[in-house]
Amino acid sequence: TVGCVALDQRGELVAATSTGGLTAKKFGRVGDSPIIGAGTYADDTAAISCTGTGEEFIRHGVARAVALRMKLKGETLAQATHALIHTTLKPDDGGLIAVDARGNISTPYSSEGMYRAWATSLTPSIVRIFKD
Amino acid sequence: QPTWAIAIHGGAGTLSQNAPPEQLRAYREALQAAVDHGSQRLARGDSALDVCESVVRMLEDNPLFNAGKGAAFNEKGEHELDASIMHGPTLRCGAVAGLRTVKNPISLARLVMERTPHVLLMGDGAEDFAGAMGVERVPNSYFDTPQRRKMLDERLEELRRSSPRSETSPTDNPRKDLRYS
Repeated sequence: TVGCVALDQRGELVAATSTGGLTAKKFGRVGDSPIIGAGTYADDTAAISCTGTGEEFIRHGVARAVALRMKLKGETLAQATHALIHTTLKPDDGGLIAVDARGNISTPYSSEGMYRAWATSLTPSIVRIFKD
Repeated sequence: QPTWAIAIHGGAGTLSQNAPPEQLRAYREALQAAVDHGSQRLARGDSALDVCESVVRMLEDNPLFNAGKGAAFNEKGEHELDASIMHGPTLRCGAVAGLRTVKNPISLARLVMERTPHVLLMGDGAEDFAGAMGVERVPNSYFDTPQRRKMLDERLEELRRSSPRSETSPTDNPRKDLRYS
């Protein structure tokens, strides 16, 4: 799975996700990537793209839950994404990338690694695979 | 406060920390190129919508990642691709599932968002929509890569050796690299 979330200079948030799905999948299985609110979500609070065991992200509506926790509970992006990945989901379920309307970025995951990179107008790009 | 920001991912899980350094370097270079591309476009004032589509297309075209070229095989040795995109200010969104011949699914997802009143198109209907929109098509074999073929062969062998079952779920799979979409 691949994904991108962005905040532009007009203050607009967008999320996008694309995937080939599971190896040896059958029965027309569809994971969370094309399911709005599960693997992809954006509103005026945050934009989120997920990767991992898709069925779990669908069950918990992970992508939209990030934005809702911020809006309704007043959590920061870091708090909301951490709660979803490390409390709601089980270890090794995967991870997500997220950006909020203030340009904060969060990339939590519970797998061994997650291919990820980020940058802002104030900070140079950073590329990571593991916890390095 | 930053005036723009971007984050990208290329999936969770298929690579071990013990992987050959050149393999890890290839992934890092691909991620660097994609985030640099997105950053440059955002810095010059391009919309987040255009940037997200463009960056995901780059990743779809890179055989290292499980999307577009390099997508996982299903049990029949074919590829079925899914994608979605969402525009925060308007809550407009579009998605496609089970595509077989669309080179860049993310662009078709954006067309669902912009050219239809719907959110999700799947299977043959999504393929018909791709034809109507004139997006680039490819044979299903375009998405093949030797690495994904090896993963399929290993997974099918695992299934053959396990006790007969009518179906499996992702969490039945002990191998992390095959559990993740």
